[in-house]
Amino acid sequence: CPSTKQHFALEYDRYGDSYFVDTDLDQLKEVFAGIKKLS
Amino acid sequence: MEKTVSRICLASEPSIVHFLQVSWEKTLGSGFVITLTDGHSAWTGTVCESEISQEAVDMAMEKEKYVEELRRALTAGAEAPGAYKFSFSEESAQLSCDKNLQDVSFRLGSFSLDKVPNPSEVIRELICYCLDTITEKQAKNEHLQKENERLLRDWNDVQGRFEKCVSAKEALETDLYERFILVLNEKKTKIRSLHRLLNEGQELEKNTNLDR
Amino acid sequence: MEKTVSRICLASEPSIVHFLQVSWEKTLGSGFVITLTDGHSAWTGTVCESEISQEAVDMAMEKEKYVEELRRALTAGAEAPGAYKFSFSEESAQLSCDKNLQDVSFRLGSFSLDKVPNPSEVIRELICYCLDTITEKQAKNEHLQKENERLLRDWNDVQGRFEKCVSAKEALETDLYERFILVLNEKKTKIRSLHRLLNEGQELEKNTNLDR
Repeated sequence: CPSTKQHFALEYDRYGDSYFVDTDLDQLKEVFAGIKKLS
Repeated sequence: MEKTVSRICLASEPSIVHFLQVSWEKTLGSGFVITLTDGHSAWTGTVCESEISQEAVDMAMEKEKYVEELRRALTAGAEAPGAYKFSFSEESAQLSCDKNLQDVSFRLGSFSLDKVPNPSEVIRELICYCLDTITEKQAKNEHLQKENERLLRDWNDVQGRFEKCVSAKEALETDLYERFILVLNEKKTKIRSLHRLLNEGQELEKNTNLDR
Repeated sequence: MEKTVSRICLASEPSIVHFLQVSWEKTLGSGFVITLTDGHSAWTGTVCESEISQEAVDMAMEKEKYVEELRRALTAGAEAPGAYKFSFSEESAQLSCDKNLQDVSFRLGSFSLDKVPNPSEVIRELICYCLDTITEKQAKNEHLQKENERLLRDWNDVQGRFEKCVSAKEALETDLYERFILVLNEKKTKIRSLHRLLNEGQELEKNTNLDR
C-alpha cells in the first residue's frame, strides 16, 4: 500500500539496496542480480 | 612416380612368398610396370593404358572402377589375405589375378611378363626402395612425434593460461565486491550520520517551535 | 629380437649396393648374427659375446664403447656415408669393417661368414622384414597422425575456452562496475538530498533564531 511503498522508498534505493544498513557480499550480489533483471 | 611392393602367394607355390612391385606415373590407369620376384628370379612387364581400358570394356566395368579394383589387388598383397588369387606360370611367364567373392571368383587381370636376365639388380632395387620407404616413414614418424610434443606443450601452455584466467576471474569478482562493499558502506555511514543530524535538527526545531 | 637392415658398399665392388642384416637378442654386445647379401648371393655368420669382448680388449677399448661403435658401423649403413669402409672377400668369406677418421682408419671388426646355400630364402626373409617394418611404421604414422589431430582439436577447444574466459572476465568487470555505479549513485543522490534538507533545516533555524 502507499504507506508501505513510501516506507520502502525512504529505506531502500530503487535497486533494493538499503540506504542505512551496511551491505555484505550476499546482499550486494542479490542487489546486482536485481539490477540484471531490471536492465 | 608411385611404387608399391607387396607380398603375394602364388597358387602354384603357396609356401614361397613372392613380391609384387608395381610402379606407375600419374595414375595406375595410365599404365604401370609390374615386377614379380621370389628373391631369386624376377619377371617384369609393362601394362599400357589401352590394355587396361580394353580389359575394363571386356569386363563391362567402368574404367575408374576397374582400375580401383586392380590397384587394390596389386597393392594390397598380404594385407588382404584370401581376397585375391595369384597364379603364375614360369613357362608362359603369365601372371593372372582373380578376385575371390563368396563362392565365385572372377579374373581381374592377366599380365604377360618377361624373365629378367639379371634379377639381382631388380632385387637390389626393390630392397633399396623398401629401405628408402622405411627411412621416409621413420622421418615422418620423427616429424609427427615432434609435432605431437609441440602440440602437447602448446596444449599444456594454453590449459595453464585458461586455468589462470578462471581463477583470475573469480579473484576479480571477489576483489571487486570487497571494494564495492567498503565504498558503499562508507556512503551508508554518511547517510546514517546525515539522517541523525537531520532528525536532531527536526527535534530542535520542534522544541524551538514549542518554546516560541 | 632386434634387427636392422642397412645398405653398404664394399670397397671391392663400390658400384653394387650390398645389404647388411644384423640381428641380436638383448644387446648387440651379447652376440649377433650378421648377414650380407647383394640380392643374389648371401653370406651369414654368428658373432658371440666372447669374440666381441676379446675384440674390445685387443683394441684396448671399453666393451660398451666398442659395442656402441660396432652398432653404429653395422646399422648406420648408407646413413653415414664414408664413415666406415667395408671389405669382403668371397674366397675367405671374411667381412671386415674399418672406421675412417680424418686421415687414418682403424679396423673395427672382422667377421667370418659362411656362404648361404639357399640365398633366396634369406633374401625373401630380408624383404619380408623390410615390408613388416614399413607396415609397422605406417601404423605408427597413422596413430601419431590421429594423436596429432586429437591434440589439435583439444588445443583448439581449450584455446576457445580460454578466449571466452578472457572476454567473460572483461565483461564481468565492466558489468560489475556498471551495476556498482548505479547503486553508488543512488547513495550519492540520497546524500545530496539529505544535505539539502539539512541546509534548509539550518537556514530555517537561523531565520527562526533571527525572528526570535
